[in-house]
Amino acid sequence: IIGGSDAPDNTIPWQVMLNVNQNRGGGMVIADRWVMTAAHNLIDKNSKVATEAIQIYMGHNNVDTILQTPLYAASVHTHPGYNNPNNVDYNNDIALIKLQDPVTFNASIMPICLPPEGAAYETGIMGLVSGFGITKLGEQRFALTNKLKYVLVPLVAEEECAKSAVSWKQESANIPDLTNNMFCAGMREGTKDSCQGDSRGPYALYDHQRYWAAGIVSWGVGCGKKGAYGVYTRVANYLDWINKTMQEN
Amino acid sequence: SLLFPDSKPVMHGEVLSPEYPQPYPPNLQKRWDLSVPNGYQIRLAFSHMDIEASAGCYYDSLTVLYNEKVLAKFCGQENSADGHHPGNQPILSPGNRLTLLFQTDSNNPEKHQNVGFSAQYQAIDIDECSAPEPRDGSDSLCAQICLNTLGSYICSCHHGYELRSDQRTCALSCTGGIFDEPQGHLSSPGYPNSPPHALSCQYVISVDSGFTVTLNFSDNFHVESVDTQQGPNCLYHWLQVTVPHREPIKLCGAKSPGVIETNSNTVRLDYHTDDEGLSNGWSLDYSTQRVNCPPPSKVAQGRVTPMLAEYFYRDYIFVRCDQGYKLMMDGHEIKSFSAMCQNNGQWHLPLPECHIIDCGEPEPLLNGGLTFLSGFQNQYRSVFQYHCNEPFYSLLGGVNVSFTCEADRKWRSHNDVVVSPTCLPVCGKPIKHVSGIQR
Repeated sequence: IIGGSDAPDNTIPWQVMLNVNQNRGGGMVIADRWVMTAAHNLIDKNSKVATEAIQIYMGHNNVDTILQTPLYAASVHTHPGYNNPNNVDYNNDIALIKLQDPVTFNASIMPICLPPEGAAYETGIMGLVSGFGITKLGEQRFALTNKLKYVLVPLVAEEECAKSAVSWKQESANIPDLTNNMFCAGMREGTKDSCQGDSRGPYALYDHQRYWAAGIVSWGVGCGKKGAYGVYTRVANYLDWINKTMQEN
Repeated sequence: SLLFPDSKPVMHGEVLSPEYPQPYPPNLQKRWDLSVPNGYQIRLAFSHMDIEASAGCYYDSLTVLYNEKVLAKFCGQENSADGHHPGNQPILSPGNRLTLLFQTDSNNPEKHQNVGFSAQYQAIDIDECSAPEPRDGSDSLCAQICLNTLGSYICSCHHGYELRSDQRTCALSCTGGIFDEPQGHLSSPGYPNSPPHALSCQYVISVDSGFTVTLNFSDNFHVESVDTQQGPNCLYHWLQVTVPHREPIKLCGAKSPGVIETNSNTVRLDYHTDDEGLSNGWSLDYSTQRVNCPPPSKVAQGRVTPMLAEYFYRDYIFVRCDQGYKLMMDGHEIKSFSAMCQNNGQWHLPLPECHIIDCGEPEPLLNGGLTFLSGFQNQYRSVFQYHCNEPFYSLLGGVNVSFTCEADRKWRSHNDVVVSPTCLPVCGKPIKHVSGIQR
């Protein structure tokens, strides 16, 4: 999390830290047996990673502590529309992991709500993105945090994000396309953003006294750069698939 | 001959004159020997008679004989004044045999062809007992009691006597009488007349062990007593009443003992007289009553049925518990209870107890718990309420429902629901918030 703060205990109880093949990422608790995350990194060379390669952590804000109580995956369900062999197509970047054992909720572990019917993604509304990812960027130097960080970033209008994407493509090849299943969030001037290590984690909106999972940290061009917004999976588009997958499994 | 070895006794039959209903031939001498079993006599009735009439039935005749003695001689027609015919009157034989002899002469009247006769006979039981006493001083059929039977009779004797081997006369015998009917009558030999001297009679009344015997002596009681300084004494004549496990009672005098409740199912009466003195004896009716069982005590939280003023041998009682209570006996639950009053005056089972039922531990609620609102834990009418571990879980539907332990031993809500509710996770509501918008 670039430009964020340490999350006090029990403030983001749905936060999950995922290690997939030793790569740190995020996720969010949505039910006592289910973690929602992104599909990328869960598919390796067109096939799902083995459940044994996945370690799941939750309930603490400190990496040293959270690592003491790993949970394990029973099954992985990536969205059937996710097809990204060359890392240029992040459409349908969503996945569900079923836990081997259910968790009991308390102050430190609590599910985040799924998007309500007809959820509104209003431009400018501040969303809470959190993770254990990179916190500082330097010329040759990155800093990975051991503490859960969060930052509030506004939801960006689709037109503005699309405009930015055009400029990204001018600067660099192999920039993924934006689709309707994505939205952008971040500061025009940079400074506040999610980054490497936060990927697959939650972007939460607060409405009617509840946090709901509006987005999943998906991809971006750099982190915290001026005019480079973070791109998130638009969870509200996947309610049917989420409910169906959980019911069938 | 008086014996007819070839004739087989039958109970009824018919006799027809030769060639009847055609005219009978001349020069006939036809004989029929009728017999029925011993103890029966023959009743012979003519349905038609048409034999040539003559004075004294001189020419043609039908003669009826018993033991070759002529009982009657018939001729003529039943509607005619000529001859001698029986009409509708049947003939009764003195014994079990009868002979008919039909004789005709050589001539028959030319104008009228006589057809003879048709007759039916049947065996009639002889009531030997109604025969008058013989006047010749010989013995009557039975010395005491005569009982007619079909084809015979039997003799019997009054109580206190037994039939001798001659099957006719009776000898005094008053020992070994056992009375096992629920009620009866017995009396001393010859009662109310004075019996022979030196009697030693024994009577035993023995009924089922669940009954007790009550003796009811008639007023006419007379057993010789001897006046002594200590008062009347049953010295030479007595009637002794013996009940098991109790002192025997000797009775004598002229005053009836009236009613004696023995409280036993067995009573022995010994009647003794010596060679002298005079006792006219006694008689009594005995009856039996079922033994009593004690009234059952009350059962707390239960009911004993039926409620009767008294309980007797073979009566049943049942115990039912009030709603919410169960029958317990010897620490075990029983489905039903009944007990019978035994012949010893005791109930065959002790009364059970009624214990309050228990619905067992309520189903635990995942991510929740329960709180008892009233009653002793798990017992009938106890009430509890489920709750979820708030604020992380909330009850499905959001309404707290109370469960009550009902009589069917199930925890039920007011809506008759038996299943426990569900605790749903609360989403998106952390107990602490990140510092949001700050200036």
